[in-house]
Amino acid sequence: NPFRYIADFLHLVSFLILILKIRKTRNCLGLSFRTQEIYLAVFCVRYIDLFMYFVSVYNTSMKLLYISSTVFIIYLMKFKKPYCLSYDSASDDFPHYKFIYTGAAVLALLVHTDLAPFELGWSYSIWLEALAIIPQLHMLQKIKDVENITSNYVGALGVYRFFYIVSWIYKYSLTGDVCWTSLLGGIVQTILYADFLYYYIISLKSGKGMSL
Amino acid sequence: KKNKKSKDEL
Repeated sequence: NPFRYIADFLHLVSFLILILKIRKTRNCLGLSFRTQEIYLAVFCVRYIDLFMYFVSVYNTSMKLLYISSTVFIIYLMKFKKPYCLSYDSASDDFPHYKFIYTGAAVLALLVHTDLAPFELGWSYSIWLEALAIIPQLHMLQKIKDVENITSNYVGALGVYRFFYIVSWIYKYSLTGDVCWTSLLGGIVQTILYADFLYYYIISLKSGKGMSL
Repeated sequence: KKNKKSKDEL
């Protein structure tokens, strides 16, 4: 399924864009640490299955790459000088415990694949991922100005989930299988990015930097 | 309706 591999690749590219951006500009202005922290929680909860069964070398290495890239980004933002000095904690103030972690838990109780602990945790990770970008969008709206490379980052992340939706439709057309949890979570996630992507595409066309 | 998730997705 080519769409799915494009999606995985885009996801990986988004981490790379972010790491290169932080290193090049030597700061992490405009980036939400809370969003990165939620992504780490998403991967740690979802990829517990690394200890449960083996799928493929591709699957295992991608999971490890996703986790380690996110850990590395968190390290750069929180601990590595000089990058960590420019972290703007005052603008990164979305109440994520109250709305993201709790909201995703409520959504997972409503829409899930199964009530078994692993399946419920997996469904929670899907909803957590869908909502994870909210602190970042909240922060971008507060500081108004968006560096172009940051738009590339959010752009890559948004398109990645869209390609997963295309891949699920493709899979459904072949096998008739559909996972409502992934599909609904993916749709919510893509809608959250869509507004941003709309301005992103306009700014690409005009060839100028963008501001919200 | 099937609610079937794929083990190999990331």
